[in-house]
Amino acid sequence: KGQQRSIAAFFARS
Amino acid sequence: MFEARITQGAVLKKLVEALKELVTEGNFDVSSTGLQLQAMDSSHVCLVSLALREDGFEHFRCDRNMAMGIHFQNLSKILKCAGNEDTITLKAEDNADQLTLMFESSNQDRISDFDLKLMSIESEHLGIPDQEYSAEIKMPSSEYQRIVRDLTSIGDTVLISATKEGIKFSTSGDVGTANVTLRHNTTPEKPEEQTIIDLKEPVALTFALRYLNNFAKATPLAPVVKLSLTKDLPIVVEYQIGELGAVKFYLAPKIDD
Repeated sequence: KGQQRSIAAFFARS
Repeated sequence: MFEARITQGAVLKKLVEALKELVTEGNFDVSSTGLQLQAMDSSHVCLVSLALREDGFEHFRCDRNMAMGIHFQNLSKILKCAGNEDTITLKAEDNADQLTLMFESSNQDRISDFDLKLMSIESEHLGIPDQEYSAEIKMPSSEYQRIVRDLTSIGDTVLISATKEGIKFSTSGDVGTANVTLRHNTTPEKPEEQTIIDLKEPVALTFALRYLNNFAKATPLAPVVKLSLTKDLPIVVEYQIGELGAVKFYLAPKIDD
């Protein structure tokens, strides 16, 4: 049913 | 020092009830512009971003930027002691290790104060870009709550597809399958009962239902919820908290290998 990604993979650390 | 007074203390109670299951702890970042929180859930699959504006409070003072580490279950225990009609004041000295919460009843005949121990929390901030989304859907928050609750009893994941026909929520599981479609509907007189679909291009994404269901704990905060979708990006589930600010939940999609 698809791989669950981490939310941190989508936003750059600031 | 930091001091923030909110007449509708119930809003603060509802807010913490909405967050406490999802995020165990996080920093209340206070500055002269207001109060912000950014926190991930323990599995790092979703992110909560809360922003309360300084001018949304009856009184707001913050002399120095501070990160106040909050344990949400503990804050919830204290806020349960506030009445629904109470005015709540938050207070902390600069670099304090505790946050004082003062509750005043509406006729001012009962005043109580509680000190919450603050924690030192190392948190990494994520930069969330302002961006255009392929589809933005506004719907009654109670409708969103019902759909994700209903579908959670059927399956684990939901495919959300936005097309010009409407927005469709689909799931399947051991029981069978389920589809719920909402059409663009601006017929109801009250804006909060309308479903408004702003579609730039069709989009379909899969998400874990347990998180979408958890976000619905914010339903008492707002009559309307906004969902924002773009291919291969997290969904944003946003509740406007009157004039005070907003809470946004970001959930990473499930992506086929």
